[in-house]
Amino acid sequence: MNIFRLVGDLSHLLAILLLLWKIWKTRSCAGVSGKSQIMFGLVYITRYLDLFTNFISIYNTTMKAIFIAVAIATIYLIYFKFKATYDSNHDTFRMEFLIVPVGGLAFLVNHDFTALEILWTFSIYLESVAILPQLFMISKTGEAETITSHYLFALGSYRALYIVNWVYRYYFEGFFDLIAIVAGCVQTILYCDFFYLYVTKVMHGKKLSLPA
Amino acid sequence: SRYTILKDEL
Repeated sequence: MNIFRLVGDLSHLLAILLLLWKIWKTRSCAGVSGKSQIMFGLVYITRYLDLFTNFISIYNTTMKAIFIAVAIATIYLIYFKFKATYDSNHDTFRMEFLIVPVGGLAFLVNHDFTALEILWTFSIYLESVAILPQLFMISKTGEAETITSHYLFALGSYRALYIVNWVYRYYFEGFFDLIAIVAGCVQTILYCDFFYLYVTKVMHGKKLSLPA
Repeated sequence: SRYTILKDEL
């Protein structure tokens, strides 16, 4: 465990808790893409199946369990408890356009042709694109609430820190995982445009809105 | 395998 990964994980945790808290506190999930949240839920469930097969550390097990629980709670709030506030007519990204190609790719490009490994690979690929419905929704409505922007910023920071972590691990531990690194870089690139808007607008106290 | 699989990461 290095500092980049720890801060990255904490940033990831902060992001998902922030989103859950915002929905709970405002009793509304307006502006939040339920489709992105379903895909993140799928990411955690398919990746953390190893909770049942091997033990790494208390930290690892706890974080995995929290991620799965928070993801399921978020999906529940969006699709059940606060369904009336869900902005479904702006959340129009087709999930199958991501899940089907990503599933195909996981079958073709993986480390080992076993069920757990293919599901792990699927989750890595899916995570890299799971935020697209959320970004698409923001581009459709032309704006995002400030807390949603903070959520995206914390989530993007986690990805960026993971890249630094991989550079560190490559140099100091000789570890690298090509699948995780390529997918992680793709994912981070998707946040770049958003990062720019966040720094130029939200950090100066303005709401994130896109130029008309 | 040829790659080190970082299963300890989240």
